[in-house]
Amino acid sequence: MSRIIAIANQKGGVGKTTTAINLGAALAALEKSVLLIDCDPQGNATRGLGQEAEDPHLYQVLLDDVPLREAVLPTPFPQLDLVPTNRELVGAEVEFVQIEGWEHSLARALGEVGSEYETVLLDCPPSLGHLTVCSLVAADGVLVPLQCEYFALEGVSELIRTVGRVQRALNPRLEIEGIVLTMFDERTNLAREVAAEARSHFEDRVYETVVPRNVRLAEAPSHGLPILQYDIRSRGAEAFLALAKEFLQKAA
Amino acid sequence: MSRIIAIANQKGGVGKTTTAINLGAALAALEKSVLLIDCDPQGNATRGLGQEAEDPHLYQVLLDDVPLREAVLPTPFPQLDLVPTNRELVGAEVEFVQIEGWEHSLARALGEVGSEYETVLLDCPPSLGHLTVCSLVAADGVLVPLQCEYFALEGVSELIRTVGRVQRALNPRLEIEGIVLTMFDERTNLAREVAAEARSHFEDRVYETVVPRNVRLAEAPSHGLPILQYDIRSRGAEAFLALAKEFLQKAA
Ligand SMILES: Nc1ncnc2c1ncn2[C@@H]1O[C@H](COP(=O)(O)OP(=O)(O)OP(=O)(O)O)[C@@H](O)[C@H]1O
Ligand SMILES: Nc1ncnc2c1ncn2[C@@H]1O[C@H](COP(=O)(O)OP(=O)(O)OP(=O)(O)O)[C@@H](O)[C@H]1O
Ligand SMILES: [Mg+2]
Ligand SMILES: [Mg+2]
Repeated sequence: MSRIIAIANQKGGVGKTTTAINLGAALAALEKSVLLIDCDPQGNATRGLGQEAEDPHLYQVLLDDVPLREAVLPTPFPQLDLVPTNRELVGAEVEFVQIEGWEHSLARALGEVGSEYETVLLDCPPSLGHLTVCSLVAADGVLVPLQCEYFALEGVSELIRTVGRVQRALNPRLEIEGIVLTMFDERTNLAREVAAEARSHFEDRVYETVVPRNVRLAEAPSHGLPILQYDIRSRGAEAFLALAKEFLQKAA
Repeated sequence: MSRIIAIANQKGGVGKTTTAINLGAALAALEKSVLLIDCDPQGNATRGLGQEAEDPHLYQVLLDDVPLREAVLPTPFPQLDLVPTNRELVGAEVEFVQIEGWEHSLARALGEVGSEYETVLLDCPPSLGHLTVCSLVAADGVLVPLQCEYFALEGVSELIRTVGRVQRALNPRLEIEGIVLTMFDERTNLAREVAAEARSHFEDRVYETVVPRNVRLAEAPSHGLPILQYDIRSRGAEAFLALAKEFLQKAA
């Protein structure tokens, strides 16, 4: 049973890419096959896995009808494949408007390739523009990383409204997969207050697992490694293993 | 002598809004008049100053030709005025493509209002889309907040390339005002390594002043206050006062 999950939040720097890479790698470590698609022109998920996007990458799949299978790269991490991207994908934001039914281009491209993986993760850019909408149309669920800080909490309701609009107009099966609290620093009142507010507001849609602020998570991508491979003893690695297990339980 | 400065970086969560609000408030505290324009549909600079965007706000200025002066709000902080915004500004990203010369719409709107302030600060969204391009066309300089982490350093060269393109095609006076290192945590090797790399790569374009990671900076916006008013004794307040002084020295 394959599930396609968009990792989205228009607020910048809340841990979307860190969640995509490390939840992906943790699911792969638990022997669940994963395809990670980098839908952000920044290409951070690509770089964070130590890869480079050569042609064809996601841009050519969405705009030149190259079959997705041709853009899939194996990674050094078993059970984890990647569709990379680079700056060229910026062009999609503008060129999409000329294409009839652009919203469905990723869903179409995924076609039967998606069902060859148990989980497909889509790392979204920090906006609610065309690339994020395209990912939401292709997805079964949305995983929302929520940084435990003020501005991040402000923006979540807008994201939930956008998900509702996409669900009604373009993708009826889309649901909120869950909200994961990220960069939680237990030494600060701010983090505890934001976490408490998020739990009271979104209730059981918030995962039990909380990802702590842990510098090892910020160091790992500079070595092209997920946290499990970079430092298995770190609190970051522990958190993403726990999140992967909770994710699988919820999806069961 | 009035200067218009865009605060931009397509990487999300690097401290653009925090820099816009607190550099603005620090310049105002040094008796320099400041107009802060919230060019990000998230409206974080608006909320962070405790304000709400009622009509007319930036959207109506850019798309309905409402004079900018009518959208200017005084703030509780002397010498600091604000042009607020809200989610409606998202519409500008899409509607701009139908308007001839949209790139110059903010530059035109600023007209002579800009020269009534010693500094105009433009808080940009986390992308290199229409709203950021529009801000770069209106600006004399770009201030780049650079978070001392791996992904953030990756993206700076792309931003500098975009600035170069805008300078050549649309705004010949645009220059790099400076790069400010943000969220610097002196306890981590990562921050020291990224800072050293940024200084060796960008040399004297990097401000001497470094903004440390300081939870008081993340708490202040939930009270609708700049750091100087929220906690003048904090390291965040100290850093932004020093940055304001260095900013004024460099501009002299
Ligand atoms: N739990 C954590 N502890 C410490 N650092 C973290 C944590 N999660 C993410 N980071 C770091 O914080 C920064 C922002 O995270 P990341 O890039 O994953 O966010 P994002 O939401 O994908 O950003 P963007 O909006 O630009 O796509 C990165 O430098 C990352 O390494
Ligand atoms: N020096 C700092 N120390 C601690 N927290 C900080 C610091 N600077 C910013 N923050 C916090 O980090 C988060 C990201 O900062 P901010 O929102 O200013 O970044 P941004 O670049 O404007 O984000 P976006 O890309 O979404 O516009 C916010 O919660 C902010 O309060
Ligand atoms: Mg990202
Ligand atoms: Mg911002």
